[in-house]
Amino acid sequence: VRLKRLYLHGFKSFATPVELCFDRGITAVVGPNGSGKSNIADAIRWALGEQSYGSLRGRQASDVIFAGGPGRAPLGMAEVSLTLEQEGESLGLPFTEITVTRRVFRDGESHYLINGKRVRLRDVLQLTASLGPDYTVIGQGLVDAVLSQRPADRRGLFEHAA
Amino acid sequence: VRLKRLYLHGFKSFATPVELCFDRGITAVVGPNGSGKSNIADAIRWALGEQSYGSLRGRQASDVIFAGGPGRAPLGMAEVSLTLEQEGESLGLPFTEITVTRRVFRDGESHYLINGKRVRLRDVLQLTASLGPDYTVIGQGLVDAVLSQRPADRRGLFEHAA
Amino acid sequence: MQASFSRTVHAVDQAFRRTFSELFGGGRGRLLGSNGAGPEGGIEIVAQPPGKRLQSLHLLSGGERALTAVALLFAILSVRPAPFCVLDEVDAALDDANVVRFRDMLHALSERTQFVVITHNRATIEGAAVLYGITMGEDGVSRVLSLSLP
Amino acid sequence: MQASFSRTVHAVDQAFRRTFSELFGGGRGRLLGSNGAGPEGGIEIVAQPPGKRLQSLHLLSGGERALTAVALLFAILSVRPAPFCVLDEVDAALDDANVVRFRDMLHALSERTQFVVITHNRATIEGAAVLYGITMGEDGVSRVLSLSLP
Ligand SMILES: Nc1ncnc2c1ncn2[C@@H]1O[C@H](COP(=O)(O)OP(=O)(O)OP(=O)(O)O)[C@@H](O)[C@H]1O
Ligand SMILES: Nc1ncnc2c1ncn2[C@@H]1O[C@H](COP(=O)(O)OP(=O)(O)OP(=O)(O)O)[C@@H](O)[C@H]1O
Ligand SMILES: [Mg+2]
Ligand SMILES: [Mg+2]
Repeated sequence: VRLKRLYLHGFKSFATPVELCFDRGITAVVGPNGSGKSNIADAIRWALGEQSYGSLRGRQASDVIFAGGPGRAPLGMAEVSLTLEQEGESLGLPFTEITVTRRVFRDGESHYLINGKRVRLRDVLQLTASLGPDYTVIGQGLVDAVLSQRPADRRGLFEHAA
Repeated sequence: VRLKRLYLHGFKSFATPVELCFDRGITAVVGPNGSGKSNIADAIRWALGEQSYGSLRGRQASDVIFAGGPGRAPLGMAEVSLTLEQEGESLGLPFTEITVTRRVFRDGESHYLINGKRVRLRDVLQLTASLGPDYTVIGQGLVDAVLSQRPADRRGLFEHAA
Repeated sequence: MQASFSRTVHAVDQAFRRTFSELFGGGRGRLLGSNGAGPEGGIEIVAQPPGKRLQSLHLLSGGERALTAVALLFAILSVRPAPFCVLDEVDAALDDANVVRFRDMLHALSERTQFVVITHNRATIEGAAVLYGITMGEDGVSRVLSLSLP
Repeated sequence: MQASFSRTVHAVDQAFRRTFSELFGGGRGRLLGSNGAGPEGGIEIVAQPPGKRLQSLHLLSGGERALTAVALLFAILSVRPAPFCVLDEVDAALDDANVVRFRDMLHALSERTQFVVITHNRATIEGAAVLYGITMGEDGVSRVLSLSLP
């Protein structure tokens, strides 16, 4: 499995649609303070089904929707799509390319889609479980959190790896 | 008042005596990871009377005493002296130079000295109260802690400044 | 007690407006008393980086949080200068442009406050008058070298 | 369940010994099961940077903590490679020598795992195949530029 594309529209500071294509090796993301780099990491976690808004630096679901800026009206929806490419059917679906899409509206309604077809959150979580969710996105300032955990709390990290 | 000299012996990784003289303006301290830079910041807080070993990254009093290294035996005592220079008597004592010394022994005994004379902790805290203790040493990774505090908890910072 | 507290908050707020917009190169910083002026009143911090709408503190980026906190510290120091202040890698999250503005303000404040700055940032090092290098030997012992400035 | 858990801990421990001493340029890292192998057993992390005696985790420096955590993450990835991994400024506390070792190991692991690395460090940027620059407009909107590598 590999990560091919990320599409954002209306997610946090990404008011206008943007697309990032990823290389097989290492992709570096750079930019000034406050430009939107960590918002990209949040977008990937969110598309993979992250349910806790606190871990996306928000307080409620609508905190991920573009809230407006100088001369820019707030948007009504946030959408993120993540395209994965697989060899064989390691993700359990008969497609070479699999696009996971998540949308949320200001009224709180949430949509999940796989290759354009509406699915339930459970289907997305089943798909992404094999990606090693605990160590897929390491947030800013959180790299050494594992050292502060109690020994018994570290089991989760290893159980996913088992 | 200004900071003139810092002397460390046996405090954390400073097994052999060292002395740093400070300039009127800005003194920069640099060095590789784990070399002992934050230990210097801890030494200054400790000499000023810091009582909480947790805020010095320790668990007990003896965590500040050099615990040994490859080919180096542990020491029995940690000592830090901080020399301040004052114009007039703003620190309430009739000396131009005032040296605050703190010692701790492995058996837990603590000594406080001002210009070589044993005093009580209360005397040291009275002397250093006017230095603005809440904002004298900003620890590594703690600069934005004030933003995470609740509004009512921020009063302390301002009361000291009042 | 209360009157002097409110006066201090007001003075620090005035200073914070200046330190914030200088460090961010624009934008607005404010300090507001909350819950009335009584003893349980708190201090609200308002931070609006340039080109952004007014938002709550938890939406700020890592670097914006560090710079807002430094602006507040520098505001307090300009109202009540402490004789000296030790800063341990407070510039770690800052980008190149913000590090330079941080260094320049540090320099201005060092007229009244001595600073001991622990840093890995070249721009911050260039602003210092004295430079100490700390090394760790194979024996686990830290040693101090007095370095000459670049 | 239990047997496969213990096997994983053992495999990650073996990998951690290697990633730790490679990233620190020496020293010893270990993972130990604590409280027996039952379901409430935990994982102890032992980190001994080069030239230091064995000590508990809370005495490590900021950079040593970050590097130990990265060594553990890379050990897990070498035992169970995830298809991709996003790292947000994990190299912020590292000094120049450690950043280079971090970048080199990232490169070796990128054979099996794709990395998206958010960083301010020039050495880390030099190790990337693709580079995106993120900018924030006056209107509070983020835009993406595809940059060519230095
Ligand atoms: N819902 C939203 N609508 C509009 N803007 C938002 C929203 N949520 C967050 N932001 C903006 O995103 C910015 C933070 O972006 P981000 O944390 O990605 O910065 P960064 O590039 O990681 O910076 P740093 O280098 O400081 O870590 C904030 O300034 C905030 O204004
Ligand atoms: N009581 C002690 N005896 C001996 N060594 C100690 C003691 N307490 C701490 N140390 C050592 O001090 C080191 C940490 O030093 P410090 O935190 O000052 O590093 P630093 O220069 O700030 O590094 P960084 O750049 O990573 O923040 C640890 O590696 C630890 O071994
Ligand atoms: Mg960030
Ligand atoms: Mg440090």
